[in-house]
Amino acid sequence: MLELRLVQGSLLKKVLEAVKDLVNDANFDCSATGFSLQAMDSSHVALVALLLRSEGFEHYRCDRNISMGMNLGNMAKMLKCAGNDDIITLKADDGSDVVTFMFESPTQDKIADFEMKLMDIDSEHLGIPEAEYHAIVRMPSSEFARICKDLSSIGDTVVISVTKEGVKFSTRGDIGTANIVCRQNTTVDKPEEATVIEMNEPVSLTFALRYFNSFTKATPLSNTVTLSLSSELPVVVEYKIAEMGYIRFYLAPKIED
Amino acid sequence: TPMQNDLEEFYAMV
Repeated sequence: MLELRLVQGSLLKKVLEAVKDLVNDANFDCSATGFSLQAMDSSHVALVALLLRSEGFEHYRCDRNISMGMNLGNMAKMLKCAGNDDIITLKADDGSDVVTFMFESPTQDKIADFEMKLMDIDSEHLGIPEAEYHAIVRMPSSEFARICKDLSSIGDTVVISVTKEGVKFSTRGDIGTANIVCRQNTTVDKPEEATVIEMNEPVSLTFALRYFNSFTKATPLSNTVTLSLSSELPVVVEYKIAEMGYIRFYLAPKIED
Repeated sequence: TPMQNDLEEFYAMV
């Protein structure tokens, strides 16, 4: 028996909007720790890892570890039917091939349940070791989204370089080139507006912009985003989900042929 | 255009 009640149901709606274009089908894993997902995109270039910790749910019952295969497009369709203020409860019986999403309006005057078929998915889990990163950049998520959008109108790839001067995002395309430098800026009114750069070593890596633009669909989940970079390692783009966990995107770098 | 790496080159399957 599985029963997860999330008072801030909009979080789950936002999570689905953030991942549904990157991954079609995925297994959601439920354990005492929480509700999680790890899935690669079909080209094996990007990976999404989600964790919503059990403590973040108002009610969390998971009698045994369970993995539920879902089509994320269909799940997003169902969650779109929930109001932004609704409380969302996920329910599944042991051995069942369906999951039920229950939506309750805050005043309890409207209660809806949607039942979705589960699917069998052969998931390929990757073991991601803890790594020491050469540079970690924290910046406003809206600023990062703006940069990715702007650069993708010029080129297809972005070079991210971190030096003592700041973090530079560069692209080039048929019409020309673009460089955007963000300097460390911690003297802002609100901490979430700061750009903070922790650098152990300078690093410069090249990535496909279209994946970054896909990751920025998670922007509504968090005011800030963290980029963890090391030479010749995938970048980690992390959006913290307040009080609950995170959504992390891993993207393999491009290498010169 | 630089070559695109595969994530599996970095992380082991578990």
